[in-house]
Formats: sequence, C-alpha cells, structure tokens
Amino acid sequence: LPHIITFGNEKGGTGKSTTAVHIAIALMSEGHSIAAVDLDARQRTFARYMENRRSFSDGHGLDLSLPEVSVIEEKDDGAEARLDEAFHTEADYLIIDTPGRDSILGQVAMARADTLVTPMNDSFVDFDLIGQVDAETFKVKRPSFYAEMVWKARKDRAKHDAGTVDWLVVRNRLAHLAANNMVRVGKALNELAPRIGFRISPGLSERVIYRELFPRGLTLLDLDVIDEARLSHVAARAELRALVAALNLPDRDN
Amino acid sequence: LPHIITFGNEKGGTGKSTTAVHIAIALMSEGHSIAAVDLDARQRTFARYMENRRSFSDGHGLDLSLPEVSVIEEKDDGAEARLDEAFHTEADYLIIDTPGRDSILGQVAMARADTLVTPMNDSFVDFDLIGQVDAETFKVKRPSFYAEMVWKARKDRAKHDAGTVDWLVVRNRLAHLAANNMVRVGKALNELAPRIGFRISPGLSERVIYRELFPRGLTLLDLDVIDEARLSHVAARAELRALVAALNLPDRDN
Ligand SMILES: Nc1ncnc2c1ncn2[C@@H]1O[C@H](COP(=O)(O)OP(=O)(O)OP(=O)(O)O)[C@@H](O)[C@H]1O
Ligand SMILES: Nc1ncnc2c1ncn2[C@@H]1O[C@H](COP(=O)(O)OP(=O)(O)OP(=O)(O)O)[C@@H](O)[C@H]1O
Ligand SMILES: [Mg+2]
Ligand SMILES: [Mg+2]
Repeated sequence: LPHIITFGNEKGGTGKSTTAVHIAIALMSEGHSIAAVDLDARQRTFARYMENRRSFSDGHGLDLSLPEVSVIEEKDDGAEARLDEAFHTEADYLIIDTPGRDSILGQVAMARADTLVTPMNDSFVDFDLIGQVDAETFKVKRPSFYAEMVWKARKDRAKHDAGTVDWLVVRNRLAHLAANNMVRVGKALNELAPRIGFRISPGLSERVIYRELFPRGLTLLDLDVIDEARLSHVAARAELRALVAALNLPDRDN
Repeated sequence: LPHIITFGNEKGGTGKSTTAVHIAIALMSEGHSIAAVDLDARQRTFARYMENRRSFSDGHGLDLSLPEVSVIEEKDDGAEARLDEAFHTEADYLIIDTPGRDSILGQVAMARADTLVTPMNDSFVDFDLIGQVDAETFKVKRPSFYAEMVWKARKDRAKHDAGTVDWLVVRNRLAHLAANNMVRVGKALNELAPRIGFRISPGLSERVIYRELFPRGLTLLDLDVIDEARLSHVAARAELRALVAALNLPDRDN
C-alpha cells in the first residue's frame, strides 16, 4: 500500500498545492513512483501544474517525470470509490491535494493520511484556524476548529485500522524580514504543538522560483534540464531537500 | 443606499479579508460610516478581526472606530433576507467579504456590487482562475472560470437594475524582488483587462504590518493611538491611501 501524504488546510492560499507539487517532484527525482489525487475539482491547481508540465515536456521532447493524477469531483457518484481506488495504488507514495474549504473527501483524505502536511503563512490570520491567541501575550487561549477536525479525523482513523496520522505543520513563505512576528508565531506554534499533537517544520521560503515556473509546469529541480539553473537556486534546493527530510517518510524501495 | 464594495476571489488566501479590513478602517478614518457583511461564516476572518478590535479597544479604554458586522451563514433560512437587509443599510459604504470558494451568496454579492475588488497574489497560479497563459510567451490564451463568473454576475445585475459593476483587480503582496515574474504577470493582466473589463491597481505590498496586528484588531492607521507609529509605516500608509484612491469611490457625505 502507498504511504499517503495529504496536504490539508481549510485556510485558502496557504501553499498546499505549491508544497504538494514540489514534494511530488522531489520524491520522483529520488526515484520514487508517485500517484496523485487532486480533490479541488474546481481550481485543479495540482492537476493544472502537471498538465502544463506534460505539455512543456512533450513540446520540447524532454522526458520529465510525471505523476499520474486523478481529479475527483466530490459531487459525482463514484467519487468515494475513485478515492478508495487511489488509496490502493501500486505507487510508493500517494499525494492528495485538498481544497481550501470544508470538503467531505478532504476529511477522508485527512483521516486516511499517513502524513498530514498543513502549510500555513507566518501569520496569526492563518494561525486563527488552529488556535486563538491572547492579544497581549500571544499565548494560545484555545485550539480552534481546524485542530478539532484533525482530532476527529485521527479518532476516525484509529477506529478504522488503529493507524496514526503524523501531522506536520509547515511554515510557508517565510521571509527574512518580519522577525518579531516570526518569533511570536513560532512561540504560539511551539506552545500548541504538544497540546494537539503536531510537529513543526520550516517550509519553502517566499521565493519567486516556487511560483514563476507554473505555466511551464517546471520546478527548480528541472532547471538543469532546460539549462536555467542559477546559483541563487542552491539555497532553494537545500530548502526543498530539508522539507522532504522533515516529512520523516519511511524507507520505500526505489 | 450604500455604495457596495465586494471583495471577491474564489482563489483562497489572495488577501480579500486583509484588504477589506484595511479599506474599511481607512474609510472610517476619513469620516465615512461603514457596515460590513462577512459571508465566510466558517473562518469569519473579517468578523474575527473586528472582534479583536473591539476587545482591545474596550480593554484599553480607547474609542476605536468599529463597523457593524453581520456574519451570514449561507445555509441558514433567512440568509438571503439578511443579506438583502444589509444592502439597505444607512451607512455610506457596505463592505462584503466573501469566502475563497464557490458560494451562492458570494455570487449575489458580486452581482450587487458597485465596486468589485479582486485581490490576487503576483502569481500565474492565482492568475490561472481569471485567464490561462501560453507557457512560452505568457500571452493570454483564454479567460477562465472566475472571469466567466464575473461576466455572468454583470449580466444578472444589468437585468436587475441596469446597474454596472466596476471591477478592480488588485495586485496584493507585491515584493520588491521578483522583477521578471512581476513584469510577466503585469503584461498578462494588461492584456486581459480590456478583454473582460477590469481595471488594475497595485495593492498592499508584502509587509508584516498588514498582518501582525490581527490579534489586537489594529491596523497601521491606529498606531499613533497606541503610540507605536514608525517611520517605516509612512510608505505603508501611502500605499493604503493610494489603494483607496484607486477604488474611484463616488463622493459621499461625511
Ligand atoms: N513558498 C512560496 N514562495 C512564493 N510563492 C508561493 C509560495 N507558496 C505559495 N506561493 C504562492 O502563493 C499562492 C497560494 O499558493 P497555493 O495555491 O499553493 O496555496 P493553496 O493552499 O493550494 O491554495 P488553495 O486553498 O486556493 O488551494 C500562489 O500564488 C502561489 O504561487
Ligand atoms: N499585503 C500583505 N502583506 C502581508 N501579509 C498579507 C498581505 N495580504 C495578506 N496577507 C496574509 O496572507 C494571508 C491570506 O490573506 P487573507 O486571509 O486576507 O486572504 P483571503 O483571500 O481573505 O483568504 P480566504 O480565501 O481564506 O478568505 C494571511 O495570512 C494574511 O495575513
Ligand atoms: Mg490549492
Ligand atoms: Mg478571507
């Protein structure tokens, strides 16, 4: 059975799709086979990224790695069956990109995840969905509704097959200014993490390279193939490698 | 009747709530009365911001400007009636914050808007919902589904009262690096704007000041009240003023 990595955050625009795409391509570059499900049947960012990748690859006679992607529209009959089918892929990893809204299949993907990755902006606006903080001390007053959804998903999973969900909260779009705010969000995350059971990792910093290649479906890992690698990308590559390492994925045969 | 300003973008996390909050507070600082509707009954970012503002104001004996905010849950009976009631507020401006997902009341708010503000990240990932671009030339190949939704909303509005919707696309979280990407996104926006009928404005740059005050419900415009104004905020204040000016709001009595 595949190791299932779900990218979940009900808050919109926190980097779920961007992080999912980069992790998928990083894992393929390490020789793993990847299947993917895009549960955002309306925006389809993950699927669009890979369509662009396929067009570019075919158009230039390259042989870029491509995961097989199923887009699943929740309202279709047979949607749950198609998701279940994906859970039984022969690929090493199943990557599930979920929408930035409440979604039934998104909750299934959260409960069935081996690894749940929740990217967020370094912002108390994003933090507000996992915990509310005191305005003066920035201490966590109470967990909030997304934390409760994960708790519920883990209970469902425990009943289903006694499995556990490794929950990793990833700080996305980190910038090298904003020190006070970064420290405060970091403290609030560190305080909440043991209470509701997640690990924390820095993620992809704010870098144009993580978004400017979307129309060609490329990532920084492909740039030597098209002869555009730059010295400035060395730090970004190290960042992506560190993020993959932080997932603590179990060893899989290549 | 109020001048209705709707903040709409089906893409998540593009800055709808952040921009709505800052424009609401800027308009109040100019002496206008503001009513607000938060159509994101689940995350309630706008309402949460104002709850934090009220707590901080009360807790410190300040007299901070506060709009009256109604949170409307779409699935409740009477939701449409409550939204309609808001359309008849006596306030100068009605600010409507909509969710980053497909929503029936969000579409009503789009059709009934006098001004529709669509903030977006400077990214082809965000652009993809209004238009698809060619991977090599970055020229716009076709408008995409959010553009179609606005087109349909404008038709509905024209039938309803022969009114028009002034659509302003606002480039949010602009950073001073990323010149190539910024130029390409700018060209694509300039190409699409006359075809589907929107104006373009720079918005709030990427600045921590626009997010770090959320727990206290404050904005940079309140900082002199709490004696924390800084020289670095002068540029941010100019940016917010320029954004309000770009809305081209009609004159309203103060
Ligand atoms: N680390 C990063 N550096 C630069 N830009 C980023 C980064 N992460 C995300 N972005 C940009 O931020 C925006 C939101 O990212 P993305 O679409 O991946 O988020 P999402 O959580 O999948 O959103 P949604 O909730 O709409 O599915 C996009 O414009 C993307 O290009
Ligand atoms: N100009 C800016 N500078 C710095 N941070 C910003 C800026 N605009 C938005 N943010 C941050 O980006 C994130 C997304 O912003 P916001 O919540 O306002 O977007 P939204 O479109 O309302 O999202 P949703 O679709 O979830 O309602 C938040 O963490 C917010 O604090
Ligand atoms: Mg996404
Ligand atoms: Mg919002």
